[in-house]
Amino acid sequence: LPHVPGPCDHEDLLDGVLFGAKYLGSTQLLSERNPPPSTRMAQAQEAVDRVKAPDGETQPMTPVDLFVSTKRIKVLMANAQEALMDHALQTISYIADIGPVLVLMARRRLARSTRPQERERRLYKMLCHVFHAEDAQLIAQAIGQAFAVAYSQFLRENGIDPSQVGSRPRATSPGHLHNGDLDHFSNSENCREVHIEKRRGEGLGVALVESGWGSLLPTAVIANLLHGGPAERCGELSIGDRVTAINGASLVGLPLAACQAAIREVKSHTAVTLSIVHCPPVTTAIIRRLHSREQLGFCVEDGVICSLLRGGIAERGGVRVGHRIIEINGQSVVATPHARIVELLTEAHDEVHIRTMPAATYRLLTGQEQPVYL
Amino acid sequence: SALTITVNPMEKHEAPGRGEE
Repeated sequence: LPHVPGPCDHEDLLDGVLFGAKYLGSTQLLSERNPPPSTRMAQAQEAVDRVKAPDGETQPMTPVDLFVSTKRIKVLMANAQEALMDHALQTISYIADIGPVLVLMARRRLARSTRPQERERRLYKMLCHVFHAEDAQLIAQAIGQAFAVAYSQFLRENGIDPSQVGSRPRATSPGHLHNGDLDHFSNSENCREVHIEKRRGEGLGVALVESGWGSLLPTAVIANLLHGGPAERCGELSIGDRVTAINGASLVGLPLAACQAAIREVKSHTAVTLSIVHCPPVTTAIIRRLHSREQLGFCVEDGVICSLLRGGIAERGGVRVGHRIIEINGQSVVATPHARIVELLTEAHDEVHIRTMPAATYRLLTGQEQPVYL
Repeated sequence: SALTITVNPMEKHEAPGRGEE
């Protein structure tokens, strides 16, 4: 393990360290996914304001032990050692210390909102636990150290050298950001409304796949069109098109199953309007890698991108999870063994051009999978 | 007193929608 500065021994953090504190209470807040530091500060202050008793009133407090390890954070009753709260470390979004007060922010599942504008903003429920401890700062430092140790373990497990992360400048100049998608999606000429006439009870005749995590426009993608079906007959749809709305209801950010359900729901209609962004089935990512020692920032399994380092050169270049690599620097790799693809990628430097398509689309186009038409 | 925020670096790797109930 690399040395991570902090008040604890790494070995101790793996097993777990206990700190005495007084539990003041908990509250819940709604939060964006990765709020800026100023928002986090306001959230921590808000949590303290809600939990703290007003001046002049007695503050209810429960003596507890905070158990901190690289896997979990638990709040234990001081005497009984019974767990009051138990959170996996990766669900702790952040911690705040304000003088003798410590605030722990645990992310809960995505708040399912029925209001479309909130769904677009992807609000998360945050559970905020507030504690009082004379050494709140020390506890915060120990939790910060546990974050760093767990993070470096995670990077190693994913084949990324932790010394390469964070040591180089985080965000390079916008000039180094390639994202063909950004130009494409912002060009209104690529967006259109497609009207499809059909018989009542007839399906649209489209197969959908996910655009993939990391996509700038997370929504359903047309993977196939049923021959002779209403979608194909209208002549305005092609494989790769993003479906952003159906009869005016947005599909952006919804899980694939929800997009499919929305399309099934219009089976009884005789006319349907799809809002689409016309996209080619294959996308190009351009990774600027100064030398072949620099981490590419993604993992490949059998030609499919299975994970992506946030902020890495691959993500900035437009690479996304769930896509199959079709070409590397103009060379087709569809029939290339995994080991050779890895070799090609590790050798590549300067400007690496990678052409990809959603793996599910690829499987449908090559007949490895049968399309399910909606 | 000063307010210090320590963000979990894992946060940026978490797939959307993850968390604990």
